[in-house]
Amino acid sequence: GRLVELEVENFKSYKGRQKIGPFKSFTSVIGPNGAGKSNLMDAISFVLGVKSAQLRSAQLKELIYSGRTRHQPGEGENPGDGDERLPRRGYVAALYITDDGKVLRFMRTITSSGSSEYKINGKTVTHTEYNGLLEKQNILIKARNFLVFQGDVEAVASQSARDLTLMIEQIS
Amino acid sequence: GRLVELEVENFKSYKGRQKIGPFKSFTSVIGPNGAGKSNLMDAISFVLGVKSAQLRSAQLKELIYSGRTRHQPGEGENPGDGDERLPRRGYVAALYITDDGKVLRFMRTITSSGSSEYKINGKTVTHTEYNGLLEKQNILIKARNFLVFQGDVEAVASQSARDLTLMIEQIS
Amino acid sequence: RYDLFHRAYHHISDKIDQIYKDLTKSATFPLGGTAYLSLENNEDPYLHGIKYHAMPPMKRFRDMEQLSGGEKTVAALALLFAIHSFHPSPFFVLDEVDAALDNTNVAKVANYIRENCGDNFQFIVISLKQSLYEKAQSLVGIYREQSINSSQTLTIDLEQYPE
Amino acid sequence: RYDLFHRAYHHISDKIDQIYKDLTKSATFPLGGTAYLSLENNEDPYLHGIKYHAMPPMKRFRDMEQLSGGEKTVAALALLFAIHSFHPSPFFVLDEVDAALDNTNVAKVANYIRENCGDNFQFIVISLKQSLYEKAQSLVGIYREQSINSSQTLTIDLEQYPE
Ligand SMILES: Nc1ncnc2c1ncn2[C@@H]1O[C@H](COP(=O)(O)OP(=O)(O)OP(=O)(O)O)[C@@H](O)[C@H]1O
Ligand SMILES: Nc1ncnc2c1ncn2[C@@H]1O[C@H](COP(=O)(O)OP(=O)(O)OP(=O)(O)O)[C@@H](O)[C@H]1O
Ligand SMILES: [Mg+2]
Ligand SMILES: [Mg+2]
Repeated sequence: GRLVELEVENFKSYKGRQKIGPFKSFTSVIGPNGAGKSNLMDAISFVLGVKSAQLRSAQLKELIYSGRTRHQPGEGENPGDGDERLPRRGYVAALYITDDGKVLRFMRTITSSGSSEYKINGKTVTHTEYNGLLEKQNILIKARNFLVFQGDVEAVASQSARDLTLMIEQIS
Repeated sequence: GRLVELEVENFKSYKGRQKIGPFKSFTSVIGPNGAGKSNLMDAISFVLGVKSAQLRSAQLKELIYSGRTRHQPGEGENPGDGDERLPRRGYVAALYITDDGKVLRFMRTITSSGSSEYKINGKTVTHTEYNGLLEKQNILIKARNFLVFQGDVEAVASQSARDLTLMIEQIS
Repeated sequence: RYDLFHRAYHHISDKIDQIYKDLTKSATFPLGGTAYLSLENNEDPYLHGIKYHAMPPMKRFRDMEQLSGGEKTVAALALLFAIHSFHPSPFFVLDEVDAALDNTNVAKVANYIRENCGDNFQFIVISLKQSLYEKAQSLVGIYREQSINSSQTLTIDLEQYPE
Repeated sequence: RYDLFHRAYHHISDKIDQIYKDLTKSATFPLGGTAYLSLENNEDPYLHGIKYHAMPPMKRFRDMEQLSGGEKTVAALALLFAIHSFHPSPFFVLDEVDAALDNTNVAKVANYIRENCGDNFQFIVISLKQSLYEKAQSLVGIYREQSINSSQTLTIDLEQYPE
């Protein structure tokens, strides 16, 4: 199978709803420092079920687009000081096509209460069902050997013998 | 003051005696992966008194040039299997000129017993004297804020508030 | 469980050397380097670890810790691709893995990706280096739209333009 | 000891913003970003920590952890140069600090170094990027001499060649 397109809504630095893609067999993501490249990788990781701690955020709420000023010296926390109401929800959806041509739309939403909601082709499912379908496509979030976050690549080669055993065990 | 030139003998990947430099106010060190650029930084750090643990080596002996094969599968540890006798000593010397034009030649040797020997302008001194003279030149190895090793730069910005206090305390 | 682990270990161990060679071979060193896995304790790999060894072309054997930044990156990619070959996930997302690579190694990695990508092995590679992204089939360009304080994207299909 | 610490803190705190502005200003954002230090506890900085805050140009304020890789690198260099200004060591050795920087930021860092280096402030910068090392006054080229299994160097004085 393959990832065809991503749709994000109010995810990290991506304001509003945006379609990103299509992705080919070899797609490169480019842009200046701070543009939002790693945030795109965070969006892909998020929709696959990766926890927020791995996405440079302490909690899910921090993944929602926030355009306003925080702790600016002297300024209060008054939420109204932004020029627009801040979104309280956000989602990422991934359009995926299986080897036999079936279209699967994986969608993970951050609700206004700060929890996750999972949908496949529009139908709400549990996290276990969602993850089960991903595993059928050989997308093993537990092992995560196919996601290399910024700055992590060298550590893969110098990990301890113990860690390497664990990594191989998770994919076996 | 400023660093004018370096002389290395059997230090890491530098075989035999080599002079490196001169260094100008802005000198860039270039070359392919694995050529020996970071080893040059290790040589500069070593001659200033930085410990081997910071130089990617468990002990001083590992800093001496070793051209032979180690755990090659199936080969014994026979030191004779290299085509030449391996050096058992090595040193780094730094030629430094102070603001008022005095020439100081700092030299640190790894002896065959694996310990360090310090010399200034040819005269053997203790580590304390050696370090004292460096501190007079504002070269504070304890703080090390002027040496940024490969891969460490981002961590400077995201260090904990506690660590930042320590860093500033060491230079005050 | 034990069997599964062993199968995975032997599969990866068989593949790793060739993948590392593909990533390190060049005109000067047509054979490339050498890489292999070894078990710290042959009896029971579960309780002990698996050690990874990689030697760049024409270099003596050293511990992984002695390799340079760029050499470690290449060794890491070889390991990741070897592990992938056992249980292939449909795609890889790599974020600036080329940061420590010199231009020669960037080109080798780009060629490896180009040769190995396909319908069932997709690569999404974030990079700042032209010598990498110019080899892709398509680009997703991300920029910051200052007026609305948001990231925006645009997609460019490189296959439309002849090399 | 308390006084010394305070003197250092206030000196660095005064300098950091201008240095960060010098490293981040551009034609589009002539003012550059904003950077400052704050004490977690005003009474006794010894017992508590010093927090560093940096905001790239025209970006809202966020925790240091939210900055991108390249933004963190620039913030880190500003802090290092500000700390240096209090107790200036005669030279800096920087090993591939430009790895996460895009070409625009590499040029800014190269210009900053070129403008601030001098008899008492020497920079030795290891880099793989031409847009950085082409700005140096001299180059130390390191290569591996395969026949004798050793690193070798050669020095090139760039000031002899007109730009
Ligand atoms: N919840 C959020 N809302 C709005 N902006 C955010 C949010 N979280 C992070 N950001 C912003 O996103 C920017 C970082 O983006 P990202 O890390 O994707 O950059 P990048 O393109 O990977 O850059 P680099 O090349 O330096 O790695 C930061 O400037 C940060 O302030
Ligand atoms: N004691 C030693 N004797 C001989 N060679 C050594 C010794 N210690 C390290 N080396 C070799 O030095 C090489 C690494 O050099 P170094 O880390 O300086 O490379 P580099 O130029 O910084 O590369 P990169 O651009 O990838 O960071 C390794 O290949 C290693 O095997
Ligand atoms: Mg990034
Ligand atoms: Mg290096």
